[in-house]
Amino acid sequence: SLSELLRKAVSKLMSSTSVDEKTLNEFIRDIQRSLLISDVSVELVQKISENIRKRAVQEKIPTGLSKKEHLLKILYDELVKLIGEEPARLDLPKDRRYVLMMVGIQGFGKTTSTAKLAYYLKKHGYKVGVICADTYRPAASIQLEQLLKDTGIPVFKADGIEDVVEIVKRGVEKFTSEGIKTILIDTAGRHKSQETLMEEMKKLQEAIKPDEVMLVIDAGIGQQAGAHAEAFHKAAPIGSIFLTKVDTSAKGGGALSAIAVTRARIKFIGTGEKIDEIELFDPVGYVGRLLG
Amino acid sequence: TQLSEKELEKLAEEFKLTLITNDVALEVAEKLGDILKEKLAGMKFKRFTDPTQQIREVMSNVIEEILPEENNLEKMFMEIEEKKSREPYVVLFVGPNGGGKTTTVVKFAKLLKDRGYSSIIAASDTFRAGAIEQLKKLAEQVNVRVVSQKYGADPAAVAMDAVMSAKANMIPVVLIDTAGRTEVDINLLEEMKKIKKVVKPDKVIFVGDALMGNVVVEQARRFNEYVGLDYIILSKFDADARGGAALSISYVIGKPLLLVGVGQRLEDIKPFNKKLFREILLK
Ligand SMILES: Nc1nc2c(ncn2[C@@H]2O[C@H](COP(=O)(O)OP(=O)(O)OP(=O)(O)O)[C@@H](O)[C@H]2O)c(=O)[nH]1
Ligand SMILES: Nc1nc2c(ncn2[C@@H]2O[C@H](COP(=O)(O)OP(=O)(O)OP(=O)(O)O)[C@@H](O)[C@H]2O)c(=O)[nH]1
Ligand SMILES: [Mg+2]
Ligand SMILES: [Mg+2]
Repeated sequence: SLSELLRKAVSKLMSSTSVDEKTLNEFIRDIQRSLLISDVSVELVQKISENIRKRAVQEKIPTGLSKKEHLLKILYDELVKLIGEEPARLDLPKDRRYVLMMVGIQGFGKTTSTAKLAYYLKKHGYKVGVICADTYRPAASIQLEQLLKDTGIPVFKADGIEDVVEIVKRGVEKFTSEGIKTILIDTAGRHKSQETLMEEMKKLQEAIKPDEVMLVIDAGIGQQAGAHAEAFHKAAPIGSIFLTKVDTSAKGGGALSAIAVTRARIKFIGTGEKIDEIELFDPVGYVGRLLG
Repeated sequence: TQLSEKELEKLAEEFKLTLITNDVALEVAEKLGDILKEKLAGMKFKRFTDPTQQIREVMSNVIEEILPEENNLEKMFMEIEEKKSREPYVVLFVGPNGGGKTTTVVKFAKLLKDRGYSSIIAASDTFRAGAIEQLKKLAEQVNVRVVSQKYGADPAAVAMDAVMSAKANMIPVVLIDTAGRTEVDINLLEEMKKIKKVVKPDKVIFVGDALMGNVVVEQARRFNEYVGLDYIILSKFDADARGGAALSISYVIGKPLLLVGVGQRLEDIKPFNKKLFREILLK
């Protein structure tokens, strides 16, 4: 469980004999180092540290808890406030149309994750179709088609149309007429300094009004995660996060900043390059990696 | 006067935090903080004057000493020129998934072309969906030939194919694009090692993503351990990257930063500018 895991991660605190000012400072210092190595933003680390210090000093220790257990509980609360304590559940409706748009920075794993999610949903009984709305990347639709080639999941692509809104409208129309209810849209990579691309995403979201906009984030992202997520969220409100490349040595702390600015939860993680390397997000695993 | 221990500690903390905010890995920022303390500890400051400017200069020097040297691109062009009438100059590109290798390889081919050197690109990513088609379409934009086989082919075999073709056609440079791989996948690290062993490239270039944080330390270490890196190229600098990854990589494996990618067009690549980096890192 999350609390057992926290206890293990903060074992130094548990082995000390008392919680005086010095121990509290060392505890906070250790937490800060772990979080910073895990790419949590400096701003968020300072905020969490302040909250731990303030509550440790001000709060009355809940009955039945030792001073140490109280500190652990505070840390637990701070992390759960951001990422939630329940594992993600598959909550997409099966019986009505559901349009999910994947967005994110170049190379972070959108196309691969779109294919993974499509296959995952199909295996769980959804009628899925994928629209390639990336008109920039050479062979983007070919990449999607190759990823999905043994799954029977149809891919709708541009074939001469330049306008992404037009592509998606036609794709949704075609899939709907074929009885496909769950439609995933792969979009081009973009970042906050590319105004034209951010504007395109905004126009696409406003014209199509997808049921969900999922932000794809590379677990290795550093201190710029929050700023980028904020820009995406301003242009097209983010409903959920797909954290990729969790199978590397990256701890994914950047995702916390993305969560903080979008209020979205992480729904899925990518654990490799193959189409079945996708899992529902589990906060216990995530916090375990975060606190090393 | 000299700075007190308390003042030194405060300055080191500020310096560390600035570096970390600019994406320098924690272990590197801590080491640089220690170096700053050592340098400042010995210094004497004039009484009644504001030491800020002097301190800033010391911080700038600490970074300056770690950042790699410039002008490696010119050195490389000289080597290519020297070798061109004898046999092809072979460059192997490796790096993590999605870091910008394929785009960078074609950008590099364009750089060479603008300098008067033709090249052949080996499509040695025989694994990822759409990799061969993506490379071919990019290369078409600058009229550079791609040598490829089927998906699933041996990457080293495709590379040797390209080298043979370059030899037969007197083409001076061969650029090898490989599949993305993680620093924890032993099989793929071994595969990369084998490609180098078979192909014997003149240079191995690591292409990484400037937006990445602490993971670049492990990436640089492991890739360097398995295949020996000659140069680093960091892409996506146009995405408001602060450049800390460059400092981290330089500190950890000491290999020069050759170029930085500053966009998705094939002309969007620039030589590494030390002064610009120093300024960005100290913001
Ligand atoms: N190791 C690992 N690699 C991944 C994962 N997800 C995606 N990748 C790889 O990351 C690279 C980039 O993935 P893409 O799906 O092309 O990324 P993208 O965001 O669509 O890229 P653009 O469309 O160019 O913006 C590919 O080599 C993928 O195989 C993951 O969970 N783990
Ligand atoms: N903004 C920006 N995007 C870049 C830059 N370099 C590459 N990209 C984009 O990043 C994405 C991934 O680039 P690729 O060249 O496919 O990366 P890769 O390392 O070959 O990826 P894999 O082969 O899948 O591991 C593409 O959308 C590129 O257009 C850059 O300097 N700036
Ligand atoms: Mg894509
Ligand atoms: Mg590639």
